[in-house]
Amino acid sequence: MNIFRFAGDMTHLISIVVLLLKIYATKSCSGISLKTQELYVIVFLARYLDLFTDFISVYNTVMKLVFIGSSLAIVWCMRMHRAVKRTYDKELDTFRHYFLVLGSFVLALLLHEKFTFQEIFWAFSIYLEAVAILPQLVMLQRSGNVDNLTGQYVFFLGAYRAFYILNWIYRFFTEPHFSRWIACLSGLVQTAFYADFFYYYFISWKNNAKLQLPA
Amino acid sequence: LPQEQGHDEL
Repeated sequence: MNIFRFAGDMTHLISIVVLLLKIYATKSCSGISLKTQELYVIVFLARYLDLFTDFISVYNTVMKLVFIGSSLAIVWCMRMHRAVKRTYDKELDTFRHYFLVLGSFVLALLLHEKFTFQEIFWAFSIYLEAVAILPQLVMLQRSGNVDNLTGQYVFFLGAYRAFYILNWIYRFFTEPHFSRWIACLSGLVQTAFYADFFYYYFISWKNNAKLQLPA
Repeated sequence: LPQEQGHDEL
């Protein structure tokens, strides 16, 4: 594992901690898209079907369990916790996320590394992760004002993707047979979705102002 | 060279 991959995993972890912190400390999930969070649950469950069949390392196994557990906890809070669920901005979270699930699954049936149950679900999870942030980004755009922790959450998620791209570049030059075009292309698409957000994030940071997205 | 075993990224 190289430093970029590790930095990517850590920023991913930080994003989840920031989100859990926001929900726990403020007892509020305003500005957070339940649809994006539900998509992440599907992404992790579909991708980590290999938990019981392929052992890579203790690190990988622990991280997989943390990602599954934390995404389930977030969705549980937003749906079941009495105080938290009242703060959910349902009317702003109207993205038709079922289409993303359906589209990703069809794409996985067409484009995959091997035609096996696990590999189809792995490819599905890669495609779905690439678009899972869309309901969240649309929600941010709609509300215009982004509270601090929500902004940090999306920032760290985007940083995670950026580090994974650096990780692939590094692996491409250091590993003789590194070719994983499904993950790399999907990763590029996914990171591109954050470009707009990053632009406004850095402007607000430079001006030391509250993050605001144009309508 | 050995084939990659499974997906090693998260």
